[in-house]
Amino acid sequence: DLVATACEKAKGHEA
Amino acid sequence: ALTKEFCETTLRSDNRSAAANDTRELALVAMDLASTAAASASAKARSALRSSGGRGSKDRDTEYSLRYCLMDYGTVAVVLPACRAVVEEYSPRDFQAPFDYLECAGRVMDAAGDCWQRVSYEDGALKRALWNDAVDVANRANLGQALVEQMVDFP
Repeated sequence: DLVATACEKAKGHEA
Repeated sequence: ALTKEFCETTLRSDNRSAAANDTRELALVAMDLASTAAASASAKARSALRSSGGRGSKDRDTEYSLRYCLMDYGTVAVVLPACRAVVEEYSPRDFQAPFDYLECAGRVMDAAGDCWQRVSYEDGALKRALWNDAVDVANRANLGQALVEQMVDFP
């Protein structure tokens, strides 16, 4: 699903 | 840094995520959640500042951190709705520069990060009082930024 996919990509994002 | 678990738990706490069609819609949800967290953190900081007695209280560090975080939460409250409007308008067919959309998410993050950084230097009672809220606002702003980057396909 979209949330899981987006969160996999967002993982580790640092400001 | 964002964890997958934080990202999923946060997004799924809002029902609109399940119905989202693209990352733009998920970014809007994340931004709304950041807005809610900033409003709640701001109300708590204001109340703590009031009960600290304001100027002349014994714990000046706490007082100043509360005051600076209030400024930052105020900035978040002003910038977020404006940024939301920018993200809402996004269409890949506009061929607008990615930075035109990324900048506002960065500005939200800057404000949230300023409070987070200030509180991170503190310890003891002050940190216990402010830390969770500051982390929550910063994490949600970070999530919003990550999703806006995905929206414009920014590596």
